[in-house]
Amino acid sequence: TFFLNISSIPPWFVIPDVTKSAWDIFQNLSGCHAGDKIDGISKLKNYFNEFGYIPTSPANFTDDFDDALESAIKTYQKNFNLNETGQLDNDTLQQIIKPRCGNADIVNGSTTMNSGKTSSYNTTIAHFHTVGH
Amino acid sequence: YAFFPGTPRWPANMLDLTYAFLPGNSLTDDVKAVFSRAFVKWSTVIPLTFTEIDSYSTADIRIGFFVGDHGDGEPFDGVLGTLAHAFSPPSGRFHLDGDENWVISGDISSNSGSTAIDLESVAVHEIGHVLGLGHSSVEDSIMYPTISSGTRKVELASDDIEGIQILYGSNPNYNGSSSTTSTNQSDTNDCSRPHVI
Repeated sequence: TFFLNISSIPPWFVIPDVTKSAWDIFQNLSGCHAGDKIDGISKLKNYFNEFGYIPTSPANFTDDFDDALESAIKTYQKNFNLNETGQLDNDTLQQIIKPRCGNADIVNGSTTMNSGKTSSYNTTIAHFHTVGH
Repeated sequence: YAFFPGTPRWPANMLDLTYAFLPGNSLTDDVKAVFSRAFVKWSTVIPLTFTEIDSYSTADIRIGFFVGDHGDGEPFDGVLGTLAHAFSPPSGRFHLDGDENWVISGDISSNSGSTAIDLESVAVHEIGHVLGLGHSSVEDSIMYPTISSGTRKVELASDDIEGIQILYGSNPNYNGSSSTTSTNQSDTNDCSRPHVI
Protein backbone atom coordinates (compact mmCIF):
# COMPACT_ATOMS: atom_id res chain seq x y z
CA THR A 1 0.00 0.00 0.00
CA PHE A 2 1.31 3.44 -0.90
CA PHE A 3 0.36 6.65 0.86
CA LEU A 4 1.21 9.95 -0.77
CA ASN A 5 1.95 11.50 2.63
CA ILE A 6 1.27 11.02 6.29
CA SER A 7 -2.05 12.82 6.27
CA SER A 8 -3.43 10.43 3.68
CA ILE A 9 -3.17 7.47 6.07
CA PRO A 10 -6.57 6.37 7.42
CA PRO A 11 -6.99 6.84 11.18
CA TRP A 12 -7.19 3.15 11.90
CA PHE A 13 -3.59 2.74 10.77
CA VAL A 14 -2.34 4.73 13.75
CA ILE A 15 -4.12 2.61 16.36
CA PRO A 16 -1.45 0.56 18.13
CA ASP A 17 -1.67 -3.22 17.94
CA VAL A 18 -4.00 -3.26 14.94
CA THR A 19 -1.22 -4.95 13.05
CA LYS A 20 1.62 -6.47 14.98
CA SER A 21 4.89 -7.68 13.64
CA ALA A 22 5.67 -11.36 13.96
CA TRP A 23 8.67 -10.30 16.00
CA ASP A 24 6.53 -8.79 18.75
CA ILE A 25 6.27 -12.29 20.25
CA PHE A 26 9.88 -11.85 21.34
CA GLN A 27 8.66 -9.35 23.92
CA ASN A 28 7.58 -12.36 25.98
CA LEU A 29 11.20 -13.45 26.28
CA SER A 30 12.28 -10.41 28.28
CA GLY A 31 14.78 -11.32 30.98
CA CYS A 32 15.62 -14.75 29.59
CA HIS A 33 19.15 -15.97 30.10
CA ALA A 34 21.35 -19.02 29.65
CA GLY A 35 19.83 -22.23 31.00
CA ASP A 36 16.21 -21.19 30.50
CA LYS A 37 13.78 -23.20 28.38
CA ILE A 38 10.82 -21.12 27.23
CA ASP A 39 8.36 -21.34 24.36
CA GLY A 40 9.40 -18.96 21.60
CA ILE A 41 13.15 -19.25 21.99
CA SER A 42 13.27 -21.49 18.91
CA LYS A 43 11.74 -18.65 16.89
CA LEU A 44 14.34 -16.26 18.24
CA LYS A 45 17.04 -18.70 17.15
CA ASN A 46 15.51 -18.68 13.68
CA TYR A 47 15.71 -14.88 13.72
CA PHE A 48 19.39 -14.94 14.63
CA ASN A 49 20.02 -17.64 12.06
CA GLU A 50 18.35 -15.55 9.36
CA PHE A 51 20.63 -12.61 10.03
CA GLY A 52 23.84 -14.64 10.35
CA TYR A 53 24.30 -14.73 14.11
CA ILE A 54 23.74 -18.49 14.42
CA PRO A 55 25.51 -19.99 11.44
CA THR A 56 24.15 -23.51 11.46
CA SER A 57 20.52 -24.23 10.75
CA PRO A 58 19.24 -27.53 12.14
CA ALA A 59 15.91 -28.86 10.96
CA ASN A 60 14.28 -27.51 14.13
CA PHE A 61 15.74 -25.23 16.74
CA THR A 62 14.94 -26.11 20.36
CA ASP A 63 13.51 -23.77 22.99
CA ASP A 64 16.67 -24.07 25.08
CA PHE A 65 18.60 -20.90 25.85
CA ASP A 66 21.93 -22.52 25.04
CA ASP A 67 25.49 -21.32 24.52
CA ALA A 68 24.93 -20.69 20.80
CA LEU A 69 22.06 -18.33 21.54
CA GLU A 70 23.98 -16.53 24.28
CA SER A 71 26.91 -16.05 21.90
CA ALA A 72 24.57 -14.79 19.17
CA ILE A 73 23.00 -12.28 21.53
CA LYS A 74 26.41 -10.97 22.61
CA THR A 75 27.49 -10.54 19.00
CA TYR A 76 24.21 -8.82 18.17
CA GLN A 77 24.58 -6.50 21.16
CA LYS A 78 28.09 -5.57 20.04
CA ASN A 79 26.96 -4.85 16.49
CA PHE A 80 24.14 -2.62 17.70
CA ASN A 81 26.17 -0.76 20.32
CA LEU A 82 24.34 -2.36 23.27
CA ASN A 83 25.74 -3.65 26.54
CA GLU A 84 27.15 -7.12 25.94
CA THR A 85 25.23 -9.01 28.61
CA GLY A 86 24.26 -12.09 26.62
CA GLN A 87 20.80 -11.71 28.13
CA LEU A 88 17.55 -10.59 26.58
CA ASP A 89 17.36 -7.29 28.39
CA ASN A 90 14.83 -4.67 27.39
CA ASP A 91 17.20 -2.58 25.24
CA THR A 92 18.17 -5.66 23.23
CA LEU A 93 14.59 -6.76 22.72
CA GLN A 94 13.51 -3.31 21.63
CA GLN A 95 16.25 -3.37 19.01
CA ILE A 96 15.39 -6.89 17.85
CA ILE A 97 11.74 -6.10 17.14
CA LYS A 98 12.45 -3.02 15.05
CA PRO A 99 11.68 -3.29 11.34
CA ARG A 100 14.86 -3.94 9.43
CA CYS A 101 16.55 -4.80 6.17
CA GLY A 102 16.34 -8.46 5.27
CA ASN A 103 20.01 -8.70 4.37
CA ALA A 104 22.10 -10.56 6.94
CA ASP A 105 24.46 -8.67 9.24
CA ILE A 106 26.95 -11.54 9.13
CA VAL A 107 27.55 -13.21 5.77
CA ASN A 108 29.40 -16.53 5.68
CA GLY A 109 30.57 -15.89 9.23
CA SER A 110 32.15 -12.60 8.24
CA THR A 111 31.18 -9.07 9.18
CA THR A 112 32.80 -5.71 9.48
CA MET A 113 30.18 -4.42 11.85
CA ASN A 114 31.47 -3.91 15.39
CA SER A 115 31.80 -7.62 16.15
CA GLY A 116 34.12 -8.15 13.20
CA LYS A 117 36.70 -5.68 14.37
CA THR A 118 39.75 -6.58 16.43
CA SER A 119 40.49 -4.84 19.67
CA SER A 120 43.91 -3.81 18.42
CA TYR A 121 42.28 -1.92 15.55
CA ASN A 122 40.01 -0.03 17.92
CA THR A 123 42.89 0.69 20.26
CA THR A 124 44.87 2.13 17.39
CA ILE A 125 42.02 4.37 16.37
CA ALA A 126 41.37 5.45 19.93
CA HIS A 127 44.93 6.74 20.27
CA PHE A 128 45.31 8.22 16.81
CA HIS A 129 45.55 11.99 16.84
CA THR A 130 45.36 14.43 13.93
CA VAL A 131 46.22 18.07 13.63
CA GLY A 132 44.50 20.47 11.28
CA HIS A 133 46.80 21.94 8.65
CA TYR B 1 30.93 0.91 6.75
CA ALA B 2 31.27 -2.64 5.56
CA PHE B 3 31.50 -4.55 2.33
CA PHE B 4 30.18 -7.93 1.32
CA PRO B 5 32.68 -10.82 1.53
CA GLY B 6 35.07 -10.52 -1.40
CA THR B 7 34.24 -6.83 -1.78
CA PRO B 8 32.11 -7.16 -4.93
CA ARG B 9 31.42 -3.97 -6.89
CA TRP B 10 30.12 -3.02 -10.31
CA PRO B 11 32.91 -3.34 -12.88
CA ALA B 12 34.87 -0.26 -13.82
CA ASN B 13 33.42 -0.31 -17.34
CA MET B 14 29.87 -0.03 -15.97
CA LEU B 15 29.66 3.46 -14.55
CA ASP B 16 26.31 4.24 -16.20
CA LEU B 17 23.80 1.84 -14.70
CA THR B 18 20.18 1.41 -15.73
CA TYR B 19 17.26 0.50 -13.52
CA ALA B 20 13.69 -0.63 -14.17
CA PHE B 21 10.57 -1.46 -12.20
CA LEU B 22 8.73 -4.77 -12.27
CA PRO B 23 5.96 -4.13 -14.81
CA GLY B 24 3.40 -6.10 -12.78
CA ASN B 25 3.67 -3.62 -9.91
CA SER B 26 2.25 -0.81 -12.09
CA LEU B 27 3.88 1.86 -9.95
CA THR B 28 2.79 5.47 -10.26
CA ASP B 29 5.16 8.23 -11.25
CA ASP B 30 5.09 9.47 -7.65
CA VAL B 31 6.44 6.15 -6.41
CA LYS B 32 9.06 5.96 -9.15
CA ALA B 33 10.20 9.46 -8.27
CA VAL B 34 11.08 8.25 -4.77
CA PHE B 35 13.62 5.84 -6.24
CA SER B 36 14.98 8.49 -8.56
CA ARG B 37 15.67 10.72 -5.55
CA ALA B 38 17.28 7.80 -3.72
CA PHE B 39 19.65 7.07 -6.60
CA VAL B 40 20.68 10.73 -6.70
CA LYS B 41 21.84 10.50 -3.08
CA TRP B 42 24.50 8.02 -4.17
CA SER B 43 25.35 9.44 -7.60
CA THR B 44 26.15 12.75 -5.92
CA VAL B 45 29.14 11.25 -4.14
CA ILE B 46 30.44 8.66 -6.65
CA PRO B 47 31.04 8.74 -10.40
CA LEU B 48 28.12 6.45 -11.25
CA THR B 49 24.90 7.45 -12.97
CA PHE B 50 21.51 5.77 -12.77
CA THR B 51 18.98 5.97 -15.58
CA GLU B 52 15.49 4.53 -15.60
CA ILE B 53 14.59 2.38 -18.60
CA ASP B 54 11.41 0.49 -19.48
CA SER B 55 12.95 -2.93 -20.06
CA TYR B 56 12.93 -4.80 -16.76
CA SER B 57 14.71 -7.83 -18.21
CA THR B 58 17.71 -5.91 -19.52
CA ALA B 59 18.12 -3.32 -16.75
CA ASP B 60 21.20 -3.54 -14.56
CA ILE B 61 19.10 -2.91 -11.43
CA ARG B 62 15.66 -4.51 -11.24
CA ILE B 63 13.27 -3.14 -8.62
CA GLY B 64 10.15 -5.00 -7.56
CA PHE B 65 7.60 -5.21 -4.77
CA PHE B 66 6.86 -8.78 -3.74
CA VAL B 67 4.74 -10.55 -1.13
CA GLY B 68 5.80 -13.59 0.87
CA ASP B 69 7.83 -16.24 -0.92
CA HIS B 70 8.92 -14.75 -4.23
CA GLY B 71 11.42 -17.33 -5.36
CA ASP B 72 14.78 -16.03 -4.20
CA GLY B 73 14.94 -18.00 -0.97
CA GLU B 74 14.31 -14.89 1.14
CA PRO B 75 10.53 -14.71 1.66
CA PHE B 76 8.96 -11.54 3.00
CA ASP B 77 7.02 -11.71 6.24
CA GLY B 78 4.06 -9.35 6.03
CA VAL B 79 3.71 -5.99 7.74
CA LEU B 80 6.93 -4.80 9.44
CA GLY B 81 9.60 -7.40 10.22
CA THR B 82 11.83 -7.37 7.17
CA LEU B 83 11.07 -4.49 4.82
CA ALA B 84 13.29 -5.14 1.82
CA HIS B 85 16.47 -6.80 0.67
CA ALA B 86 18.96 -6.41 -2.14
CA PHE B 87 21.75 -8.48 -3.60
CA SER B 88 25.41 -7.63 -3.91
CA PRO B 89 26.90 -6.47 -7.24
CA PRO B 90 26.54 -7.22 -10.02
CA SER B 91 23.22 -8.95 -9.31
CA GLY B 92 21.10 -5.81 -9.36
CA ARG B 93 18.11 -7.46 -7.66
CA PHE B 94 16.31 -5.02 -5.36
CA HIS B 95 13.17 -6.36 -3.67
CA LEU B 96 10.70 -4.63 -1.34
CA ASP B 97 7.94 -6.11 0.80
CA GLY B 98 4.64 -5.41 -0.91
CA ASP B 99 2.77 -5.88 2.38
CA GLU B 100 4.24 -2.76 3.98
CA ASN B 101 2.44 0.55 4.28
CA TRP B 102 4.80 2.78 2.35
CA VAL B 103 4.75 6.56 2.66
CA ILE B 104 6.24 8.24 -0.39
CA SER B 105 6.56 11.90 0.58
CA GLY B 106 6.55 14.37 3.42
CA ASP B 107 7.45 14.27 7.08
CA ILE B 108 6.57 10.94 8.66
CA SER B 109 7.70 11.62 12.22
CA SER B 110 4.23 12.54 13.46
CA ASN B 111 3.08 9.00 12.79
CA SER B 112 5.55 6.99 14.82
CA GLY B 113 2.83 4.82 16.36
CA SER B 114 1.70 3.35 13.07
CA THR B 115 3.07 0.74 10.74
CA ALA B 116 3.95 3.34 8.09
CA ILE B 117 7.46 3.14 6.65
CA ASP B 118 9.21 5.87 4.70
CA LEU B 119 9.92 4.41 1.26
CA GLU B 120 12.80 6.70 0.35
CA SER B 121 14.70 5.81 3.54
CA VAL B 122 14.53 2.12 2.68
CA ALA B 123 15.34 2.76 -0.98
CA VAL B 124 18.52 4.68 -0.16
CA HIS B 125 19.60 1.86 2.16
CA GLU B 126 18.96 -0.92 -0.35
CA ILE B 127 20.75 0.92 -3.14
CA GLY B 128 23.76 0.87 -0.83
CA HIS B 129 23.58 -2.94 -0.92
CA VAL B 130 23.09 -2.96 -4.71
CA LEU B 131 26.33 -0.97 -4.96
CA GLY B 132 28.29 -3.21 -2.60
CA LEU B 133 27.94 -1.90 0.94
CA GLY B 134 27.04 -4.18 3.84
CA HIS B 135 25.54 -3.18 7.16
CA SER B 136 27.20 -0.66 9.43
CA SER B 137 27.14 -0.34 13.21
CA VAL B 138 27.07 3.45 12.93
CA GLU B 139 23.55 4.32 14.03
CA ASP B 140 23.36 7.55 12.03
CA SER B 141 24.46 5.87 8.82
CA ILE B 142 22.12 4.89 6.02
CA MET B 143 23.53 1.37 6.14
CA TYR B 144 22.48 0.75 9.76
CA PRO B 145 20.22 -2.33 9.52
CA THR B 146 17.11 -1.14 11.36
CA ILE B 147 14.68 1.71 10.89
CA SER B 148 11.76 2.49 13.15
CA SER B 149 8.32 3.16 11.74
CA GLY B 150 7.72 6.88 11.64
CA THR B 151 11.37 7.56 10.91
CA ARG B 152 12.86 9.23 7.85
CA LYS B 153 16.59 8.93 7.16
CA VAL B 154 17.67 9.70 3.61
CA GLU B 155 20.93 11.65 3.88
CA LEU B 156 24.20 9.78 3.53
CA ALA B 157 26.42 9.95 6.61
CA SER B 158 30.17 10.35 6.34
CA ASP B 159 30.44 6.63 7.14
CA ASP B 160 28.36 5.75 4.07
CA ILE B 161 30.28 8.17 1.85
CA GLU B 162 33.68 6.93 2.94
CA GLY B 163 32.64 3.34 2.30
CA ILE B 164 31.14 3.85 -1.13
CA GLN B 165 34.03 6.06 -2.27
CA ILE B 166 36.48 3.28 -1.41
CA LEU B 167 34.59 1.12 -3.90
CA TYR B 168 34.11 3.68 -6.68
CA GLY B 169 36.08 6.81 -5.93
CA SER B 170 34.57 10.26 -5.60
CA ASN B 171 32.30 12.08 -8.00
CA PRO B 172 34.48 14.88 -9.46
CA ASN B 173 31.67 17.33 -8.72
CA TYR B 174 31.24 16.25 -5.12
CA ASN B 175 32.24 19.07 -2.79
CA GLY B 176 33.00 16.83 0.16
CA SER B 177 30.22 17.99 2.44
CA SER B 178 27.84 15.62 4.15
CA SER B 179 24.80 16.29 6.25
CA THR B 180 25.80 14.16 9.19
CA THR B 181 29.04 13.11 10.73
CA SER B 182 29.95 9.75 12.08
CA THR B 183 32.97 7.68 12.96
CA ASN B 184 34.67 5.38 10.51
CA GLN B 185 33.61 2.00 11.78
CA SER B 186 35.47 -0.71 10.07
CA ASP B 187 38.10 -2.30 7.98
CA THR B 188 37.37 -4.44 4.93
CA ASN B 189 37.15 -8.20 4.52
CA ASP B 190 40.52 -9.44 3.33
CA CYS B 191 40.49 -6.67 0.79
CA SER B 192 43.69 -5.66 -0.89
CA ARG B 193 42.20 -2.35 -1.93
CA PRO B 194 44.00 0.43 -0.07
CA HIS B 195 42.19 2.71 2.29
CA VAL B 196 42.69 6.27 1.21
CA ILE B 197 42.17 8.99 3.77
